[in-house]
Amino acid sequence: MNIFRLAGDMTHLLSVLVLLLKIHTIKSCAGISLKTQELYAVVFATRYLDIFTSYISPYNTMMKLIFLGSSFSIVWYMRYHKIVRRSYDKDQDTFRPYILMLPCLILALLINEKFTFKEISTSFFLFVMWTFSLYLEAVAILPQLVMLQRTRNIDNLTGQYVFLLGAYRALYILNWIYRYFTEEHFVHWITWISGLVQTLLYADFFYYYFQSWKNNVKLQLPA
Amino acid sequence: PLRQPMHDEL
Repeated sequence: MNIFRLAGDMTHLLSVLVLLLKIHTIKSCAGISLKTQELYAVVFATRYLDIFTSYISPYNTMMKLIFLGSSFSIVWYMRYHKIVRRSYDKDQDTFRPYILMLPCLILALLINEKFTFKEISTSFFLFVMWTFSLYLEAVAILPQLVMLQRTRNIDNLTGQYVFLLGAYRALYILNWIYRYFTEEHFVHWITWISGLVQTLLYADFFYYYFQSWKNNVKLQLPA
Repeated sequence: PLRQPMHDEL
């Protein structure tokens, strides 16, 4: 564990807590994309399939349970909670998740690390699911970014949520650089490239978020 | 059995 990775995990945790805070306290999910939340639930479900078989540390298991629990409860709130669901604007959330999931699944079948880790006991299925979750996480924010462009006035909590979600993967990139230089043969192109793509997708959001913070004006993304 | 080193990350 290094400071970049711990900071990344805490930022990720904070993003989830900000969203849960928004939904649970003001009982509103205005401006939040249900499609992105559902994609994230799939990301965690497919990434943590081995939560009960491969134990790493109390921290690791606890964080996995938190991410699984929070992502599924956010989806539940937005779909079934009688008050929250009313504030969900499905006409603005029109991105079709399958056009993201299918290519990621095909790509995971074609390009995964199973071939370099032949001696590993992990089953091919787990490898493919884990790789699928990496690719899917890289693009899972797209429905939310599209929705932000359509939503004229983005409220602060939503803006902070997206910012923290983007920042966590940027911190992970620093973690991978750190681990590359401190641990021999720590090379994971698949994770690095998908993590880089994920962070680059936030580039324009970061720019407008920084501008709104610097000029102290409301955050707005150009349509 | 050996575990994929990458799996130690979330």
